[in-house]
Amino acid sequence: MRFTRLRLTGFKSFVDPTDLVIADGLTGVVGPNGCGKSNLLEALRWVMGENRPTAMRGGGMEDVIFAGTATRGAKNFAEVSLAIDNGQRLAPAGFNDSDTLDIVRRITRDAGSAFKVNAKDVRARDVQMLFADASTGAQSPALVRQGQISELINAKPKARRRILEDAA
Amino acid sequence: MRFTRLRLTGFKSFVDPTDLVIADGLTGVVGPNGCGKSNLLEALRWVMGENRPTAMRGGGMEDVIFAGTATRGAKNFAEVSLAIDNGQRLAPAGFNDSDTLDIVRRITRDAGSAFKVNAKDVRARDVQMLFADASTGAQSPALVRQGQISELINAKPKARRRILEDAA
Amino acid sequence: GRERLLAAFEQVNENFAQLFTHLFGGGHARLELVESDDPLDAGLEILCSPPGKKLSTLSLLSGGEQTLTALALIFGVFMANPAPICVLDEVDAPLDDANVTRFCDLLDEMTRRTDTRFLIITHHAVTMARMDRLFGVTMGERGVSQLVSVDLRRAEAMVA
Amino acid sequence: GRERLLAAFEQVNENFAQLFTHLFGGGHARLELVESDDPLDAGLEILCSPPGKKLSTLSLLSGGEQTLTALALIFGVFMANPAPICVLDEVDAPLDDANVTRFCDLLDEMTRRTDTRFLIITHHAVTMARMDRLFGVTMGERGVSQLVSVDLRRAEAMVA
Ligand SMILES: Nc1ncnc2c1ncn2[C@@H]1O[C@H](COP(=O)(O)OP(=O)(O)OP(=O)(O)O)[C@@H](O)[C@H]1O
Ligand SMILES: Nc1ncnc2c1ncn2[C@@H]1O[C@H](COP(=O)(O)OP(=O)(O)OP(=O)(O)O)[C@@H](O)[C@H]1O
Ligand SMILES: [Mg+2]
Ligand SMILES: [Mg+2]
Repeated sequence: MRFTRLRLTGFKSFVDPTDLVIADGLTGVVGPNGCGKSNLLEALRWVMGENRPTAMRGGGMEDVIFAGTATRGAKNFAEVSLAIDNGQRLAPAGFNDSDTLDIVRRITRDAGSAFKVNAKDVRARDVQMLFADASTGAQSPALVRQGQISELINAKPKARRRILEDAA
Repeated sequence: MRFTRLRLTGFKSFVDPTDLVIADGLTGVVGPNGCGKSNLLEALRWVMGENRPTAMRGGGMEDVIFAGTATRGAKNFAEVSLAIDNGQRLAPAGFNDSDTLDIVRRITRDAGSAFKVNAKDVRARDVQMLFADASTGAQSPALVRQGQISELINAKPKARRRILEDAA
Repeated sequence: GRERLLAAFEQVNENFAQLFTHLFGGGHARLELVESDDPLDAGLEILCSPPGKKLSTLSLLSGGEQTLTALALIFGVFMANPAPICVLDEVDAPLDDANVTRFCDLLDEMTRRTDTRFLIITHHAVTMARMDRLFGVTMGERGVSQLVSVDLRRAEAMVA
Repeated sequence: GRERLLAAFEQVNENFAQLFTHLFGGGHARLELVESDDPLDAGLEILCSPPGKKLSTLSLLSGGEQTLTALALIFGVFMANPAPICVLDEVDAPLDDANVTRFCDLLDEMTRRTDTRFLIITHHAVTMARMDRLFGVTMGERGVSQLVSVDLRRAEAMVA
């Protein structure tokens, strides 16, 4: 499974549809403070099924919807889609019969989140399982949030042990 | 009261007597990871009467004594002295009759800490009071440890309120 | 006790609000005492709105924005009761070059307004170039620290 | 459950020890399960000895040394079970230039050994110059983010 593209619409500061192409090797993401870099990682974890608002620096799940600025009104929904190349047919059963997997999550104000895989409605749990089977997911230790290394260093030993559980 | 010089002997990685001259304005301190920069701030807080080993990244108060390396043996004591220019006679009563104040703290293995001001033995409490009266001290909010800003940002509101108590 | 804390809060809040707007080149922020009517038992909440962005708590800001806001608070406290010595250990690590420059401008302003002596520990080339003098800490012999003077002009040439 | 955690611990410990010595150019380190005989309830302690320095817990190391050690642990876990995607958000902030270079060398090695795609968020000029491509995030319109391609050669010239 190769991740090929992350598309954000109305997700936090990415109000207009924005594509992040994910190619082989090392892709750098740069820019001034507050411009939206960390929001990209949050979008990836969100589409993979992250369900704790505090893990997205928010109070509630709707905090990821573009809240508006001095010159633009707030949006009514946020959507993130992740395109995955499945040419090698390594995806879990039930999702393994096409060359591409398109995973879409959309949240609408007062209506909650909806997930689709290749345009078919699925539950949050199905998406979480799909990524878990591929050794990734919102809790993957390979997704290191800003400040998370500090937390690991200062964590009590019992809290630190959880990083092993993600490897097991 | 102007701070003019910090001298370290056997304090953490500063085994040989080392003088840090403190002049007016902005003095930068640079160097590679692990070379001893943060140890300088710890020496300053220690000579001002810091009495919590955890605030010095240690388990016990003796952890500040040079512990030895592959090529040098451990030391038996650590000493830090702080030279203060008191030309304007602004020091607290009892310490206000000379041009310079020399504050010395020395810890000897298995014998604890001893404080002197201008060669006269004093208690830790006297030193802490001297600096508190001069709007400084080991807990001064103007002494910002590495990682302390992160702690302030992530602190619960009640813990954050303590920064106000140092200003009051 | 209580009156002194409230007086300190008012002074620090005023300083903090000014410093925030100064450091961010706009926007506004304020402190609030929350969770208790007794100031000695209350929490300190930080509400901030960087220029062009909605008002929110500190936790919703970016890493660099949080650091700049925390520096506005720390210096807000400092200005209420300036200390003779101020040491900042790598506080500029999460800041981009533009914000490091604003941080250094703030330090220059503090040296004009107070007699405080500053020790600034940093890895940032921009900060180094703004100092009045530089000391380097080295470990030529493993595990043993030494202090050396560093030529400022060499540091400035590096950033040019 | 218990056997899997212990097997993971053994594998990660081996990877971690190798990566630590590799990243520090010497020294040694190990992980230990502490505070309980039941691995599912134990704590993870990190004992490390950078080259020329005494063995101690992670808490006694410098900020940059702690970060490098934590990276050795994170990649030790990663190598035990490589993910298809790895995103690192400003993990290089506390590192000096020499250690940032070692961090980038480690990333290069990971791209050789795995098919993992990496997204590296950074403010560090040295890291930018080591990437295969760069995207810039901008906020031309206040509060609205946009993604643009950044010319790598310009970034490399900046570091030269
Ligand atoms: N729901 C939302 N609607 C609009 N804007 C939002 C929303 N949530 C967060 N933001 C904005 O996104 C910005 C944060 O972006 P982000 O944390 O990605 O910055 P960053 O590029 O990582 O910066 P740094 O380098 O400081 O870490 C904040 O300024 C915040 O105002
Ligand atoms: N009692 C001691 N005896 C000898 N060395 C010590 C002692 N205590 C600490 N050290 C050494 O001092 C070093 C830490 O120095 P310090 O934290 O000042 O580094 P730093 O220059 O601030 O680095 P960074 O840029 O990574 O923050 C450690 O490597 C540690 O081995
Ligand atoms: Mg960020
Ligand atoms: Mg340090």
